[in-house]
Amino acid sequence: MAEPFSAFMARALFDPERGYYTRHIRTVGSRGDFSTSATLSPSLGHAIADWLKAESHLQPHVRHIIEIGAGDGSLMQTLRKSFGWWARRRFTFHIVETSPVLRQEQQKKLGGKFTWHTDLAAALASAQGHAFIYHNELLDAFPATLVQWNAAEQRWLEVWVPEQLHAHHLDPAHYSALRHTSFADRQRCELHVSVRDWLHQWTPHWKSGAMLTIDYGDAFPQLYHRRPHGTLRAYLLHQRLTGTDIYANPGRQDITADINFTDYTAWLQALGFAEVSQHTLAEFLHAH
Amino acid sequence: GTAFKCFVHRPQACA
Repeated sequence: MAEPFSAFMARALFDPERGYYTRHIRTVGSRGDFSTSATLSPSLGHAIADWLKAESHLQPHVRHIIEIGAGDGSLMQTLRKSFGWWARRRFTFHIVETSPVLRQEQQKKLGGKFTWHTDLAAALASAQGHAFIYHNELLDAFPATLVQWNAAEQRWLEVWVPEQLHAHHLDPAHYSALRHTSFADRQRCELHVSVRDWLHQWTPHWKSGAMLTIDYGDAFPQLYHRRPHGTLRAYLLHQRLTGTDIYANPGRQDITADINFTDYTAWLQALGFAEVSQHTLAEFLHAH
Repeated sequence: GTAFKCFVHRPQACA
C-alpha cells in the first residue's frame, strides 16, 4: 500500500492495534525504550518545578498543571515531590496521554493524585482554560511530512512509502522549508504539519498560563546544515536506523524527527502566543 | 546548533 510518509509514521507509532506507542513500548528496567533526559536525571523535574513556582508568582490565579505525554511518569513524579506541601495542595495535576500502555504504567507509578485525559482540549476544559502546560520530547514523535527538493524543477515534492515522489498540497506560507529554494538537489526536510494542526485544535481552549516546550531541534535552515537526508531516524532497541531501514519494522521501533523551531514559534505567534524565553536545556537547568 | 531547547510561550494577554 502506497501512502505519504506522514501516514506511515502515524500508523507505525500510533496504530491502535500495532503502533509502537500504543502497544509495544517498554518502559521498565534496562530493556525499556525510555532513556530520555527525564528518566536519566531528576534535575529536570526539579527545574520544571522551580519554573512553575516562578510562573505561579506572575499568574497566581492559575491552579492547574498539565504534562502532555508523560512517558513512564517519572518526570511528573519528581516534579510533584520537589514541591512543598503548600504547592502540592495549591495545584491540580493533569496528564494527557494517548497511549493506553503508558497510561497504565503512569497510574501504577503515580497513584490517585492525578487526573488523566486523552487529549489536551479535555484537560484544558477541566481547568477552565487556565493552566501551566509542559511537555518533554513530545513534538518529535508527531508524524512528520517528508519533502524532497528537486533542484532542476525548483520545486518540493512529498516523499511516500514505498519511496515515490508526489506533488504536495501544502501552503508554503506555513512552512519555512517550502520557501527555501537554495538547497542542493534531493535535500530532504521534515514538516510538522501534524504539530501545526494539533496547535490549531487546542489553543482556542487556552486562556492563561504558560507553556514550557522541551525538544530536540534547531532554527531553520541551520537544522539541515550538513544533513542532506534530513533528520529522520528510527531507534530499534537503542540502535539508530536511517534511510529505508526506517520503514523496516513498523510498530517495533521509535521514529523521530528534529523540530524546526522557526516554524514552531511562528505558528504559536500567529495563534496569539508570545515566546517569552528560549534557552538550551543546559541554560534552563542552570537558571532553575 | 541542534540541541535540546526550552521555549516558554504565554497567551498574548499574559505575556
